[in-house]
Amino acid sequence: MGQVISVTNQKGGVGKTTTSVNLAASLVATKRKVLMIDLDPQGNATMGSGVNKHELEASIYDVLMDRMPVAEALIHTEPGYDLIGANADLTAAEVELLDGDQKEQRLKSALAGVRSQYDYVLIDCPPSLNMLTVNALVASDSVIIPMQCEYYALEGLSALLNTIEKIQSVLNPNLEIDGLLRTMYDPRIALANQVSSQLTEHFGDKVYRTIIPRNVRLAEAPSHGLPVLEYDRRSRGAVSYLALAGELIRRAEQK
Amino acid sequence: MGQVISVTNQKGGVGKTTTSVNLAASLVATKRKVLMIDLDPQGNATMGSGVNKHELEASIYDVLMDRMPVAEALIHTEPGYDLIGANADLTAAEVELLDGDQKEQRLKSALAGVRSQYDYVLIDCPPSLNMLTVNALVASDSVIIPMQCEYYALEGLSALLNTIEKIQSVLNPNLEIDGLLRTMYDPRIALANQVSSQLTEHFGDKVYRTIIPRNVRLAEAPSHGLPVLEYDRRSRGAVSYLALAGELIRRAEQK
Ligand SMILES: Nc1ncnc2c1ncn2[C@@H]1O[C@H](COP(=O)(O)OP(=O)(O)OP(=O)(O)O)[C@@H](O)[C@H]1O
Ligand SMILES: Nc1ncnc2c1ncn2[C@@H]1O[C@H](COP(=O)(O)OP(=O)(O)OP(=O)(O)O)[C@@H](O)[C@H]1O
Ligand SMILES: [Mg+2]
Ligand SMILES: [Mg+2]
Repeated sequence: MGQVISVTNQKGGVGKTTTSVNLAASLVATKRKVLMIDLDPQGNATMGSGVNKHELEASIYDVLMDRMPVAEALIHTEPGYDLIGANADLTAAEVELLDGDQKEQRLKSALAGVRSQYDYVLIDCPPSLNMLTVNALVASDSVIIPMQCEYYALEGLSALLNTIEKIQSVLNPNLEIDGLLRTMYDPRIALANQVSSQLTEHFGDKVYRTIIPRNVRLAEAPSHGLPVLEYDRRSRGAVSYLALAGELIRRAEQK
Repeated sequence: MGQVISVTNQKGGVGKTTTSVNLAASLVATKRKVLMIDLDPQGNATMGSGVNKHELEASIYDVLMDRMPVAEALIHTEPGYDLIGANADLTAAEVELLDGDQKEQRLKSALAGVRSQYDYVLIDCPPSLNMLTVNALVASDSVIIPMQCEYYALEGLSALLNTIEKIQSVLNPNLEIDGLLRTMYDPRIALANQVSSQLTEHFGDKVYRTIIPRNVRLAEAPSHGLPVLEYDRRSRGAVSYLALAGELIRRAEQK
């Protein structure tokens, strides 16, 4: 059915990559076929999946610039999802994508031929509202917004929602917000509880019931090139991302 | 003496803004004259200084695009440092700065007329190695690199150091790394201790002795538009940034 989902938030360090990698692995654990696109020049999702970004024969940059067909850029990862990797070359794309017609559609066209082979395509976005994120939003059916429950992240939400609305009004009327995901949550912290209440007050059912707790296993796993499910399946981090996968599937497959 | 310092790291959420705001306030507390430049379209440093980014009459964007002289964009903040604010307009600068000659020098030229009025000019950079960060590095005497002691931040360090070297080799031979700053540090976490040892092993005295601990006061302060020194001067967060100011001054003024 090829549901394409962007994992996006221009605020840095809110858990986009951690969510992309661990949601992909959790969906695979439920027997779904998953493709993950690393759309960040930092290449974190690539490294976190056990793939060396310095040794990519073909990256998402090559695909976006039409130098490589998508099929040849696909890597089958250890955890079981397919990946199109990213590295520093992608910084050039932020510039090169500004010219040319259909510049917001490049990722959508690239995915057109392969998305039906998967149940879910997840796109890990960079911390920016630049042309890469625009391409992701135009290519997507829906968006997951990881939210660190602190002031700067909350304050930045309106700029992100603005961008989503602009894309909905012209380039992609079908784009929806699948949900807001509270990440790195520490319930002992008053600020986190306050921001969480503001989110649920404002966004109601759009806020996932699943909360990702602060759990050091989630920060350790990428240093082994593994999703937390492979690294420590009993950790609170692993259990929560499995729960998120379940919640996502119920939302997606109940429509 | 106008020492210009970029606070930079393309990894998101490592404490660039928190460091910029609290170091500025701490330097003011030692009677130094300080200017802070918010160079991030997110405008976090602006909001964290008690200035409403939605009501800026002139922003760093106007200055970079030569629409406003620097002197007219200066705002004197409550905590006592001057500020040139940023808002979403700056996203346009990421594109517009790609044309035109001297495109890497725009910030440097803009600051030329004012830097001598200050002891320190701090530049809060966005989570990207784009043209905004390049402008900051070209305009700077030195760089502070906030480092979250976790895998993805450590892994991203080489890309940042590469960029700094490129700038040193051509556009700004005088650029130095003032230091690497361990931020959000939780000494109970094995991973943090491991990454910290790797940093000190590799970078020796370049790593500041001062470590910024994880302290919720640092996350709460911006929601009141205050540096932590104004919000809770006795907190571990406030004390550590004052210590960092002292360490920075000793390094700068001992040359
Ligand atoms: N729930 C969690 N508990 C503990 N650590 C976490 C958790 N989620 C993420 N982390 C760690 O926090 C840091 C930031 O997370 P991550 O890199 O996934 O965020 P991001 O939004 O992708 O950042 P960027 O904006 O740079 O792309 C990483 O070191 C990651 O390992
Ligand atoms: N030492 C600390 N203890 C607790 N929270 C902190 C600390 N330093 C920063 N924070 C909080 O962590 C989050 C990320 O910090 P900050 O926004 O300063 O990072 P950044 O590198 O500027 O992010 P970006 O890449 O988005 O610009 C913020 O919510 C901030 O308030
Ligand atoms: Mg990321
Ligand atoms: Mg910042």
